[in-house]
Amino acid sequence: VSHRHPKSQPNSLSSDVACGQPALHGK
Amino acid sequence: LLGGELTIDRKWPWQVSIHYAGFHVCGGSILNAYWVLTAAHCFAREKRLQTFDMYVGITNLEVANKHTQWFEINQVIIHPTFEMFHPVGGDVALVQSKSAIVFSDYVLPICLPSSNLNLSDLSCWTTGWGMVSPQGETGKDLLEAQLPLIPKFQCQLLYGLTSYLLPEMLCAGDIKNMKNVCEGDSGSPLVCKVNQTWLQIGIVSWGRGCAQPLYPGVFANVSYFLNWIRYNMETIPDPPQLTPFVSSSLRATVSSFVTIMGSLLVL
Repeated sequence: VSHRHPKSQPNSLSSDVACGQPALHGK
Repeated sequence: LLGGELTIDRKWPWQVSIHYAGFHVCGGSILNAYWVLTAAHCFAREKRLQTFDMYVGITNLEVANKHTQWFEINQVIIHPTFEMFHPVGGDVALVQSKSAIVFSDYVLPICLPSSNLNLSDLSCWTTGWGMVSPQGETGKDLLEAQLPLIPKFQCQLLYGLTSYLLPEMLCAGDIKNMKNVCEGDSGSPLVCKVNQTWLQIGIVSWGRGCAQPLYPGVFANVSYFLNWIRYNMETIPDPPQLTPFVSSSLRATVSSFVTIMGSLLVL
């Protein structure tokens, strides 16, 4: 489980992870 | 997806595959630990909810891996205007999982946009396991395609008066490169990158065929349904969780049984 997502996203509906932030970024 | 390309693990971690009777029927997107956003028409026909299930953390539908999670569905909330003002109008549904989705680098929620997001000059992509050709070929791998947004008036001109577009709909497609959404992509997200964060602005909904470049894909505009989405997610409680439970009488019976077995072993 990822632990790197702070609860700081204004658009997030999740309580424990940031939304829309994949760990892998496509080139 | 027509004209889509193979994607890789972790790139679109909010992607969901909704299955009916063991077969992929629609896509969806993770909003939080219990809620998945998809198209209402995925559940339009009368079907038993128990026959549906969902997979997350998967790209090849034939190969579940250690990051793949499987979920049964607790309930589906269909938008109240579904099919009311248009054959595919109000094409939004919220699916509540029976158990919580566990987040990882392979499984993450997508953000919802603000209601006043400016859609001009956005880089938008869609993903899905839908048909890869108009002949009905399907692939097992998740595909991705960059789809430019098409202005509403232009999209309405292309579709003509027989297929009118509601304000709640938006269009996207790559006419030049023949990229479009197709059957089986329904419910999948259309996402755009804004300030290094991916926002879901659309839900794959309908179109006239897949391979006719003059007919772009039509998506439910997520911004239009924000209040409904948030209201339901905030007011509907999480499903009851099954916890190990042994009644006092059963516990006494089990205890007696264990004692007797222990005595027998000693003897």
